[in-house]
Amino acid sequence: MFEARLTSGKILKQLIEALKDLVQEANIDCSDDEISIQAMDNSHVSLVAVSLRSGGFDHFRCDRPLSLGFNATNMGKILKCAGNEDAITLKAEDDGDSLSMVFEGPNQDRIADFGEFARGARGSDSPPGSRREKCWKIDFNFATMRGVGVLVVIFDRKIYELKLMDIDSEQLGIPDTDYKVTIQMPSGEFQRIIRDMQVLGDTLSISCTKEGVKFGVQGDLGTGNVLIRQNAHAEKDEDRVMIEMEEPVELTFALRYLNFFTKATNLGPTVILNMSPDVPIVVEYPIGETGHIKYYLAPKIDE
Amino acid sequence: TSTQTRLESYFMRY
Repeated sequence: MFEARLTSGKILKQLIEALKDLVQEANIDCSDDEISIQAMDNSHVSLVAVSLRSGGFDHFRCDRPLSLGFNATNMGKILKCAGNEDAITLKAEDDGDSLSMVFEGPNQDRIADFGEFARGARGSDSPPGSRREKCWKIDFNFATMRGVGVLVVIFDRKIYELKLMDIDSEQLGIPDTDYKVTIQMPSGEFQRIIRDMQVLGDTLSISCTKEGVKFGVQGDLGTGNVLIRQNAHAEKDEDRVMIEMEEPVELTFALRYLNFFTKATNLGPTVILNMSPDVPIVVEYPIGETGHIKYYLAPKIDE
Repeated sequence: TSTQTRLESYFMRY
């Protein structure tokens, strides 16, 4: 049995939005201490890795490790039915073939007096559409709760079932790496740079020197360059630009994929870029204290 | 000209 409740269900909505254009199918791997997703895009150029720690959920139970294979587009369609303020509970049986998703609105709790409810449950003289009748229709189980002083009646609860699938996931082992360059910057600013650079070309060079981080693109229209300098003392944490550099690094990447990564911008105010010569870049969006979504992108190499 | 590399060139599959 797996069951996890996220008060801020919006995180789950945004996570699926952030990966569904990149990967079609993936496994949600559930364990004692986290739920995680690792999947590559079809052309094996990029990889997305999600981790949400169990401590970030307000209820988390996972009796044994489970892999829940899902279609990202379909899950995205269902999650669109959840409001941004809804809490989302995920539930799956150990040997089930579906994932149940329960959406609860922020003001769903209503307290009803047991006696009043008991009359309603017996089908008494409640006029149609009255509060009592509504309770009765929504959850008949309350009739079994005799002897309990109060009832919590849930008016606004939606339950969806997503069909699961068996997915042969091709997992990659990603070694712990000390990167030569770590850049932390506002996620919105990174998104704007990627969007603007795409107008000019399809390959972005990211070059980190003492001067700062230079994003450059060359195309038929012309060239574009944006220089970001360290700004570690900005008033707000999220406006800070912090650059740690052991040695200068310059790499080039396909803008098309970087653009997919920026779909995660809403998940947090900050993005962290990790680079070393001749290895994939890591574009990480921390998700509060809950976890992260990381994207890996293989560089383009000069022939 | 530059060539797009694949992730398997850097990470082991398991």
